[in-house]
Amino acid sequence: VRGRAKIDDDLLDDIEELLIESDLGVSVATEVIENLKKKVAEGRVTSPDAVMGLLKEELLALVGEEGESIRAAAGGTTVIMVVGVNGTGKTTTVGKLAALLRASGNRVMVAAADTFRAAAIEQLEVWARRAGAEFISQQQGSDPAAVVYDAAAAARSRKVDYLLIDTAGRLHTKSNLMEELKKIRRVVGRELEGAPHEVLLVVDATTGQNGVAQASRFKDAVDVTGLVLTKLDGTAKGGIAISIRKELGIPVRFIGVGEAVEDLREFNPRLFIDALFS
Amino acid sequence: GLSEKLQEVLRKLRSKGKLTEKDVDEILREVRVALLEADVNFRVVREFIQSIREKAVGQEVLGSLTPGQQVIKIVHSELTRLMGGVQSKIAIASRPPTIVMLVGLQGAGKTTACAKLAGSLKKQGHSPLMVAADVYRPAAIRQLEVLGETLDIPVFSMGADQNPVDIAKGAVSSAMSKGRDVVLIDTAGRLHIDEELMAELEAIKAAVSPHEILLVADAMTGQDAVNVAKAFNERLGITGVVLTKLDGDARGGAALSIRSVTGCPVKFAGVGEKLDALEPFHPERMASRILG
Ligand SMILES: Nc1nc2c(ncn2[C@@H]2O[C@H](COP(=O)(O)OP(=O)(O)OP(=O)(O)O)[C@@H](O)[C@H]2O)c(=O)[nH]1
Ligand SMILES: Nc1nc2c(ncn2[C@@H]2O[C@H](COP(=O)(O)OP(=O)(O)OP(=O)(O)O)[C@@H](O)[C@H]2O)c(=O)[nH]1
Ligand SMILES: [Mg+2]
Ligand SMILES: [Mg+2]
Repeated sequence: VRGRAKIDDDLLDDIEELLIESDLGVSVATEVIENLKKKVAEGRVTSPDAVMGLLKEELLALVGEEGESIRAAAGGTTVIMVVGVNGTGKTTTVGKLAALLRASGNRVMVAAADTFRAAAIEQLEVWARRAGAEFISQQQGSDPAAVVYDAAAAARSRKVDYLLIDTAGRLHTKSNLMEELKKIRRVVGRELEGAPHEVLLVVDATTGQNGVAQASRFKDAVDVTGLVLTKLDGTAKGGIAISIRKELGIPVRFIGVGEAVEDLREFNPRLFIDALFS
Repeated sequence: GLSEKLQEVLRKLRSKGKLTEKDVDEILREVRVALLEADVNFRVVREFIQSIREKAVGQEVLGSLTPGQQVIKIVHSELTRLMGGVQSKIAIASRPPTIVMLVGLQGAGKTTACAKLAGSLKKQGHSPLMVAADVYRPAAIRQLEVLGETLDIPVFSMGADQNPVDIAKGAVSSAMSKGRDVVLIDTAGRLHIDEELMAELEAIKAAVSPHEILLVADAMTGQDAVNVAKAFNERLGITGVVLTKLDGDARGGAALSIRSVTGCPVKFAGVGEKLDALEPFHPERMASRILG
């Protein structure tokens, strides 16, 4: 779309294609294009470069202009619950986040509340060790809420700054699994003041329109406060994050850009929007 | 069923005996939206709509269907045709062992699919051997071993300090000496743009000459599905696709995108986290699901 001579239907069609191919979805893309057309008709933009500038501002407004940082507890332990459908990168994100928080001197504890999937506890244990975080787990197959209860008690007595809860992947369409998640949230809420302070939904950047349904269901169940958009080091643009923010008001807090411990970044809206056009 | 907007358009055209080009365009506009909302790739949709338009103009009433309903019937059967027939068999080699390699992006469901396939092959009377060739992800080897214990299927592993190429070779020799007739190699998730890791897959392929290279892809993948499928197919030659997490409510347009850009059959559908949750892929059901 760069280096165009005039604003015409071709330019707008190309922009629509770019937005849809970035997984913004048809209705959001259509809305954005309609707003651009209106401004062009009103004579507010007269060059293709100006259209691109306006487009970026529009997208920035949708995804949230300011990155906000993690909400911390007023005193005591800040609890961050990490949720999402299967395979999106929750366990890896918990490990990276633990390391990030440790780097600024925090005492961090990680709770292995995925007691279901094969070797999930072992996987998280490796990450906890890498991050220098304390690790709370129970046996495979135990009640995740029991792990969280234990972790909350340990966090309180050891005066831990951050408690990160890794939960099992689950499809938002499975009501019994969503009930399990609600129970985990209730238990930690009873045991630690104000918990959970953040509920991060981990969404794979390759996810298509189903991402909105995921975010909506998880938000209804456990009141998601932020998104982690993972695997942005691939070729997917992660435009679904724009739709999620637009439809549900959930902001992106972090992005995952690789499989190593340092591959987690605070969300920068401007860089994200620029990357849609690279 | 079909989207509200599409039904509305069909209702509006219900009394017409024959459709004009303009009528057909109105219907196809809504079909286009339905396919894009289902995550079918933008360019795949464009080609598809163009091919349908040629077939649809001039449709007349046929039996009890209105011309509009006829168009939808054409769309549905064309989608089904593009999905391919039912091809849910692992190509068993004339001389054992049959070697199957599972590849794909991170988190797609390869390790789980490896175990599900092994379990199904065992039920069919085969003696499978699973191979833990993911030496990168923490506890990946352990994950496959736990699944192997659950299914009572052996897992070949050389630990996380060995090269996946050597692990694959070692597994094939072990299979031959122990009479295991299907070797299923679980590889690490990787990006199609990771040169080093894609070269690793090519090296494994060169070392053991797999009979099947299955691309494992997540049913909720959006527009990026074409990029991934194209790259894996061009570098390795994919013989089949396993589409996972179809037990969710993703429309699964990635199935059409992958099929259309690689020509490979989608052989299996992952429909749950349990090890028996693997079904043959049903093209017609998928077409209905995509259309919404
Ligand atoms: N390239 C890339 N890979 C990632 C990223 N985040 C996670 N992964 C990989 O994605 C795969 C799945 O990560 P997990 O952390 O196990 O995902 P999960 O959500 O905990 O999975 P379940 O617990 O099974 O639902 C692993 O291979 C990770 O290394 C990322 O930002 N970029
Ligand atoms: N609901 C559902 N979950 C699935 C299905 N297939 C796999 N999963 C889950 O998806 C997550 C990822 O599965 P894995 O088998 O670890 O994925 P992978 O491709 O091996 O991941 P990497 O090795 O990290 O690339 C796990 O939580 C699995 O239980 C499926 O068909 N349905
Ligand atoms: Mg996990
Ligand atoms: Mg795996």
